[in-house]
This record gives sequence, C-alpha cells and structure tokens, in this order.
Amino acid sequence: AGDAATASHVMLRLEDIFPDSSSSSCETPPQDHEHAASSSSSSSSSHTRMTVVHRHGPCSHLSTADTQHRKPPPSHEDILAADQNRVKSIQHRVAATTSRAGKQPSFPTTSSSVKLPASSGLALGTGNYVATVGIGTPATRQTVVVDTGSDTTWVQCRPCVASCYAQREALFDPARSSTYSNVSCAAAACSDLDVRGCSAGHCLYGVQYGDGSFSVGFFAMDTLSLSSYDSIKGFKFGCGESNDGLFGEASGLLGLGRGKTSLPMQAYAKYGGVFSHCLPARPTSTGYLNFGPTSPPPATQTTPMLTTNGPTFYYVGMTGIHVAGRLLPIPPSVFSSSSSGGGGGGTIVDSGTVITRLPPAAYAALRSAFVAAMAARGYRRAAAAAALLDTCYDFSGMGGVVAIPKVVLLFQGGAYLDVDASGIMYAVRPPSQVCLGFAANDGDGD
Amino acid sequence: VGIVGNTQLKTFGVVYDLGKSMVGFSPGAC
Repeated sequence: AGDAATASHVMLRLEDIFPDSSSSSCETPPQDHEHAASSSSSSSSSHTRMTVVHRHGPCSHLSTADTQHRKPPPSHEDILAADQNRVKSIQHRVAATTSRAGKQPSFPTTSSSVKLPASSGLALGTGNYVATVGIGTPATRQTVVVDTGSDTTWVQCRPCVASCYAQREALFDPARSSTYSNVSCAAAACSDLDVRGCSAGHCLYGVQYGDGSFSVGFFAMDTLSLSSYDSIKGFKFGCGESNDGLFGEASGLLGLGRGKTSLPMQAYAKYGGVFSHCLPARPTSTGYLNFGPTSPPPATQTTPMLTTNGPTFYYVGMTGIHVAGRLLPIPPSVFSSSSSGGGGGGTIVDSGTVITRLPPAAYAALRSAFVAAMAARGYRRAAAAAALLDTCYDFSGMGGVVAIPKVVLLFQGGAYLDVDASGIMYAVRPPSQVCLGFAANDGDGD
Repeated sequence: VGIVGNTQLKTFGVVYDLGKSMVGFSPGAC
C-alpha cells in the first residue's frame, strides 16, 4: 500500500480513458494557429504552434465533413494490422540502410511524358495523428499525417497522372497556385532525395516503403503555411501523381524526420532545428505540433539522440523498464543487440507507429511483470488477443474503476517516460477487450 | 531496433532538437 501511488494508475472513470469516439464530440475544438516571437534572446527564430488531432476522431476535419457517403473509420484490428506493416517497413529500411542493399524503384529519365509506376500497394499505416497545413498561393487547406519516421512531405496533386486514393479535401492543384514551381533535375535539392528520377527536366521524387506503399510525383516548391501568420516560402515537397496506401482520407504526409528534405531540416534557419509534438490521450481532444525553440517545462527529461545509427529516424537509447515501481531484470544487451551492430540497435521514436515494439526478451519481461501486477490487483486475463496484442482484459462490470500498474520506460542519461494510463493499455473493444499496448519484435536482431 | 509508438507518447510533449542531438519528454503537455 505504501507505494501504491507510484505503482498504479487509478482510473476513476474507465470511459475517460477509453471513450467511444464514435459517439463523442470534440471537447477542445482546434484553435486558430498560434504564433509568437521566440523567447530565446540569442536567436531570431520564431515558433509556431499547430493543432494535432486524432485522424479518426471528432476533432479532425477528416471526420467532420460530409459523412453520408464516406467509409467508416478503420477498426482497431485494421489499425493494428497496418501498424504491423509499418513496423515491417521500418525494419526493412533499417536493414536496407545497414546493408546498403535497398532496392530503388526505377524512373523514366528522358521521356517527355510522365510515366510513373502504378501498382497496388499494401498499407503503410502511417499512424493516427494529423495536422492541417496550407500549400500554395492562395493557400489551400491540406490535412496531412504527422510522421517523424519519414522525411519527404507530399500531398496528392492534380491531375493525378497515374492514380490517387480518395481524400477528404480538394486535391492540391498546382495550376491554381501562383507560387508553385517544379524542381529541376539539375537542382541540388533533387540530389537530396533518397529516390529520385527525371522527366523532361523535372525532378521526380519517390517515397517507397518496404511494404509496397508509395507516393511518386514531381518534386516541387511552393509556400507552406503552418499558421495564419507563418509560412515557409520555397518549401520543397512532393506533388504526388501516383499514390497508394492506407492514408485514410488524409491529403498526404508531413515528413518530420532527420533527412535533408524534412520540414525541420528545410526550415532549420527559421526554427533552429527544434520541434515538438504532443499527441492527445483521447480522440476527442487536441494536441499540438510546435516548431521552433520554446522554454521546456521544468519536468522535461532529455536523452541523447543517437545520430550515428542511420538517417531519417530519431534514435534514442533505451536502458530499462519499470513496472509497478520495480525495475525489470532485463540485461542491457537486450536493448543493443540489433543487427545494426556497433554502438547498439537503439530505439526509434516514431509518431507514425501506434504500438511500441520491444525486443522479445524485454517484452516477455514486461508482460510477465504486468500480468503479475494485474493479478495482484485482482484482474485476470479474460479477453481474447487482438492481432499483435496478446495480453487482454475484460473490464466489464468493474463499475468503471480500474487500477493498472505503472509502466516507465528508461533511457540513456536518466530520462524516463512514465507512460500515461491512456498509453499503457489499448482499448480494442472497451470495456470488454482492453489490451496491454506493447508488442514484441519478431526476433532479437530486429 | 525497438520503436516507441504514439500510444505510449500520448500526453507527453516530445521535443526534438537536431542542433543539440537531444530528445526530450515532458509529462502532461496536453
């Protein structure tokens, strides 16, 4: 009882943590964009704050527009299946980077007509959070997936030479923007692309993933509006003419990775290479995406970014896990035995992956400790597994009150992430099927 | 590699500082 406060999250109202989003309204409607001068005295950079919302929640433009003929949001099984595809995609890319054996798609090089590869792609599963930007002059609203796991921003473009999936907002039309231009093949920016081609002097980009999903089109420049007051002129992005994958009805993707084409890198001089996000706990709430330095809250924990591990991804070093206030007996080598070798595998922080993946030995220790701690609180596993989530509980008849053990992730430098109650369990069918929201990699070397 | 996904990041402010090569976590940011 003495350590109950540090060992458990007590949830007085189960529905507060696992709401039925289909019957809820947006509690904190997205605010107009905020903008302020930086408080940093040593920099002339500014900061801008955007609203981040759950893609399928009532705060999203993608769910509040005309729904009469729209498809219902994906089930949790669909989301988890897509998430597994994304993780395979990331593992594929990491392996390809390590072995330098990544396969590159081919592009036409001299044709005067654009002939883009078009094939059915599997789901990318680009996570669940979106933000709205403006592109072009005048700016047209585009709601895009927030993705720290990739670099190149892209939106679907008219005339969709090959194919576009159905999106909620109007397609971006370059012909209607007075500031749009294609990047030429000779431009240095074209060389920054991981996958590029050339057609009639126009630079082509390709974003292709290990699972087969993709966006291909013209690499272009136009004004990117992050707020009513702040824009980036000459922002380079993909004008997608051939796109497929499970992007929902989003208009594209905002690439926030570490590569040269990412938004943080393109706007480095403006925002100092600093951005932050907060993802809301509930589909009915809003979070933020902030660019530029701001004063961090006093309780901020920091850990080194392991920049030598490879491009694009944000690697950090995980060192251990606490469950219910107790450090799990996981050897440090478990977190550093991946195939990338050298300084260790590291752990990627990815806004586009839904469920945290752990090395098998770490997950086994977490699951064992979590199940034991739940049993000590009177909960028995009584619900079926849901896709990759194998530890599920039935909270029916609990009177809406449950207490779950705390889970804390530990990182190099002493940083820790005391996972919010909403992040420890994933509600597949609340309250009858609520699962531990972690999963294992397939192998120790993944 | 392991991956910290968005379910576990909920409510945290996650700051990425490319210049300082640092990632930060701020509890209760939203």
